[in-house]
Amino acid sequence: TGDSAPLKEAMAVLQHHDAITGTARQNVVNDYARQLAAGWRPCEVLVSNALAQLSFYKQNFSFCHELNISICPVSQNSEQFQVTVYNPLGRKVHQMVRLPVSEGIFFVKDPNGKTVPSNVVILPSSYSKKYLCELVFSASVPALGFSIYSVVKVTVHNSQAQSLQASPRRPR
Amino acid sequence: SYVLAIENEYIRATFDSETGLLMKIENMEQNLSLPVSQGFFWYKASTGDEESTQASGAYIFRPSHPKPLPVSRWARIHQVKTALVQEVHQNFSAWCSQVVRLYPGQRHLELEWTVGPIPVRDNLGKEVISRFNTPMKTNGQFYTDSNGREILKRRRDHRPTWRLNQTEPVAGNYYPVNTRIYISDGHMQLTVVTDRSQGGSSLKDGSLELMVHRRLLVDDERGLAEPLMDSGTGKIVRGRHLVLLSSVSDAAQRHRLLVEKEVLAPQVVLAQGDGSPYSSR
Repeated sequence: TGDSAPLKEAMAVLQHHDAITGTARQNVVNDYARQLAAGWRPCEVLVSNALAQLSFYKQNFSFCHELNISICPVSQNSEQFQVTVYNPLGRKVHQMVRLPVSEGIFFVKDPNGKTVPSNVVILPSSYSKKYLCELVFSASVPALGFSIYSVVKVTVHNSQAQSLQASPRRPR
Repeated sequence: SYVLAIENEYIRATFDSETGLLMKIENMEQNLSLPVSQGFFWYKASTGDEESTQASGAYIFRPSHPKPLPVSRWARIHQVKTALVQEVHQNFSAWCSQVVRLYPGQRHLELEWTVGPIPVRDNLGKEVISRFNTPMKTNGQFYTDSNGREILKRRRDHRPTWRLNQTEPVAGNYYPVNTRIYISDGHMQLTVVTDRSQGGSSLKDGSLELMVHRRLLVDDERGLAEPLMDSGTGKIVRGRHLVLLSSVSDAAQRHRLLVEKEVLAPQVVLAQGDGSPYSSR
């Protein structure tokens, strides 16, 4: 069962200036982090349930909290995955989606099944001497709605991946 | 020596190939060009002086000198250019780097900075800023927002309702920035949109700065009883500054839409495989 109340409560506690400006003692900061993490977990279930109901498809949704530092186990380890982009604004937006991936060639299809231009960008890592690969594509998302994009990695075995198995679904 | 630039149909950002620093921003749509030098600096935190025993701490920002020191005078750079993104990676030091990024169709320049862990082995507390220097004549004025709503005019060393005796030339001119800060010369406007609340100021005409990270060794004795010191090796912070250069008449529309998109950003959720049909019944 999903629940947004624990996150609301954690956010209410974190309105205090100690949480915003860093004027809290270390043990209090640790507790703020604990409350946020505990609040987010049932909220993820709530979002998953909402997406399942709106898209009519039940999925094991993954939330990548470390996308800003190019860590996302699903996109890095999967040959095929779906990207749901939700737009909370009351107008249509175009958003550049960046996902860390393993080295390779990828095909991205929009909700109407059309292939969208994508690039795999090879970047120097800030943390190690290794290079990172990031898949970049532009997503178009309707006002207060979501779009589901399908991504397939092309390997020797599925070089005919042009006919993507993942069935795209229209934006809602 | 050659000129390094990234550009799309609206913006061109030029870098000095000798120093690796941002040198110029051009709005090609409105035919505007502004020399902009951007880099990272740090203020040495005060631990108290002859005038006051007040130290810089969690509650108090009090640098010991008004002039900050550069993290580095040059950056090692790496350029990435594809059809969908152009980036210049700037490495200032082992603890400070930045990616300057431009996507097609984008009317702003994206600066993604990574700062930390701030070294304190030299026993100096540090307050790190990103500073933009331009030749704009701003007449001591700059603008910051109030909770993303009303934009307030700020005047250096001045308060609108009383005669100010400025005793802190840096901190006394710092203001909260919730979503944006800008400077203008009446003709063009340089706006920086933040992804989080920060402190910001314009300490010289044409200059604009935002504090991005701090690490201090002394408690400011305001009740916390702990210095603003991360346990362990220290925190690494990553954030973004979105830079808009436009005519004054056009600026408000642009930064309002951009801030909306930044604050209510699209959310990405991933799923493996195809899933199974679902009905709420």
